[in-house]
Amino acid sequence: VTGRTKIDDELYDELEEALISADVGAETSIELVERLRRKVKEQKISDPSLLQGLLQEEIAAILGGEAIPVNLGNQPTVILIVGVNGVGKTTTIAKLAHRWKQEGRKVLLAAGDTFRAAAIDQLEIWGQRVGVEVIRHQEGADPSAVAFDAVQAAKSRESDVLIIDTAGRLHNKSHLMNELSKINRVLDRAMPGAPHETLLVLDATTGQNALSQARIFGEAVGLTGLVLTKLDGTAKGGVILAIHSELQTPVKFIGIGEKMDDLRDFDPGEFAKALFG
Amino acid sequence: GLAEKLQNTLKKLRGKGKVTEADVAEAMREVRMALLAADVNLKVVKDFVARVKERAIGQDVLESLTPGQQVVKVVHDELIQLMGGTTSKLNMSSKPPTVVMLVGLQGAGKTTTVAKLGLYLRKQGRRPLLVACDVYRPAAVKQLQVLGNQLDLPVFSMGTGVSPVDIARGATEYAVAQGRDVILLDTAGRLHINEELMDELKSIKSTVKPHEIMLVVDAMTGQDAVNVADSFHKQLGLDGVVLTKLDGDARGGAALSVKAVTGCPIKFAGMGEKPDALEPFHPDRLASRILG
Ligand SMILES: Nc1nc2c(ncn2[C@@H]2O[C@H](COP(=O)(O)OP(=O)(O)OP(=O)(O)O)[C@@H](O)[C@H]2O)c(=O)[nH]1
Ligand SMILES: Nc1nc2c(ncn2[C@@H]2O[C@H](COP(=O)(O)OP(=O)(O)OP(=O)(O)O)[C@@H](O)[C@H]2O)c(=O)[nH]1
Ligand SMILES: [Mg+2]
Ligand SMILES: [Mg+2]
Repeated sequence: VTGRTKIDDELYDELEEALISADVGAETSIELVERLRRKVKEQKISDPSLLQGLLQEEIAAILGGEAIPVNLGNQPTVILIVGVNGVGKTTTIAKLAHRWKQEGRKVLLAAGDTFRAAAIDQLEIWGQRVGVEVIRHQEGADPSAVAFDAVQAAKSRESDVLIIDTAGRLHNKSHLMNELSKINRVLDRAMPGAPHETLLVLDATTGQNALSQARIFGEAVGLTGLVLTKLDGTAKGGVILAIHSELQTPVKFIGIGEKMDDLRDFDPGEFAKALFG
Repeated sequence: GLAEKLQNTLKKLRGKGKVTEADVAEAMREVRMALLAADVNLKVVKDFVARVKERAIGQDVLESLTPGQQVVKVVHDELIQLMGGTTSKLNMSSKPPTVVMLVGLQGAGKTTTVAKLGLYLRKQGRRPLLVACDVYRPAAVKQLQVLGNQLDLPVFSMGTGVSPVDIARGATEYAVAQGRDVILLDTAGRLHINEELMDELKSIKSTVKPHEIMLVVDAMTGQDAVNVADSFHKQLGLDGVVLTKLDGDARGGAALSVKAVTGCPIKFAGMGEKPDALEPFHPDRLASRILG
């Protein structure tokens, strides 16, 4: 989108295609470029080299000026981590635990995936590496029981943060979404107001299905934020624009690798720029 | 779905006598939007729509009493053509053991698919050996061992302190000694842009010379599917693809993108988390799913 001498349909098409290629989605991309056209007309802009920057500004503005941080004001703050299979929930929990431990907080983890092979082992290894305790039951145990037990443990240990891992699940499986709703209710029963944060983990390589994931998980448990993982790959995660405009769910963190410090706060400006990278 | 949209778009043309180029252009916009919404890659969509348009302005559509139906048929036929036939055959070696290597991005479903393939092959009378070549992810070896245990399938592992290349080599020697005739290598998830890890795969390939290298792709993958498939194919040479998590509601356009850019057949579909949730891939079913 460089080296152009005039603003023409071809330039707008190119910008629209860059957005589509970044998984922004056809409808949203068309809408964004329409808005840009109007702005260019209103402001009588004639320099084509300005357009990509204007589009980036528009996108950053839509995503909200600054990141909304996780509220760590409760004792303990209970955080529920949810999402479909393989997106990076367990690894993200390790990263969050590491960050908050570095900040001097007392962190406790709960091995709420009692279903998948070696899921508990995986979180326990991370717990050892990060230096935090993991509450666990046996494989096949009721995840709600683990959640309840973990809240009691967090209270008695005076933990600052309790992060609860859950099994990956596809949102079109109602019995699994019901299981998640039950975990949510049990947490509130164990500590009124819990969970204080519910983060949906989304894989940046996912296409338009991420919007359905956000809608349905939101209906099942209510989301306070998103974590967008695997942004160290070539996928751009553009679908979060549609999620933001429809559901207003903010991205709070991004995952940029597989190590415990590969976590960053979400930066709308950086994200908007990277869409065209 | 798209079929309905196209019928509606072109229904208003009935009795007009002749479908114009503008009418076809509008129908092609519908096709483009539907395929993009289904996560088919933009470049693949453009090529596809160009081919459909060529046929859509042909005689059998323009002179039809039901042009909408004709265009739907053209789209469906072109999708089937692009996806290719059903081929769930693995390249078997004339001299056992056959070596199958599964590769792909992080979290795509490789480890689970290795276990599923083991069960599938045993039901076909084979003697598979599952091999734990992921020495990086916490408890990855244990994950495969637990699955192998559940299915009463042997798992070869050398722990996490040995290189995946040595593990693969050790596994082939073990397979020969134990009379296992298919080796299924589970590798660590990796990015196609990670040179070091892609070199590791090339190294495994040159050491044990797999007869079948399959890329495992998540059915909900978006536009990036083309970059990933193209890169893995160029660097390793793929024999087939497994599309996982088709029990979800993602439209699965990534399948079209992967097939279009690599030419490799999608051989299997992952239809759930349980070990028996693996089926031969049916291109016609995916075509209907994409059309919506
Ligand atoms: N490159 C990259 N890989 C990641 C990132 N986050 C997680 N992963 C990898 O993605 C894979 C899946 O991560 P998990 O944490 O097991 O995902 P999960 O959502 O807990 O998976 P299930 O519990 O099976 O649903 C692992 O190989 C992780 O190392 C990231 O930000 N970048
Ligand atoms: N619903 C569903 N889940 C699946 C399917 N295949 C795999 N999974 C789940 O997806 C998640 C990731 O599967 P893994 O087998 O660990 O993926 P992987 O590619 O080995 O992951 P890495 O080794 O970290 O790269 C797990 O929760 C699996 O149970 C499928 O066909 N359907
Ligand atoms: Mg997990
Ligand atoms: Mg694995």
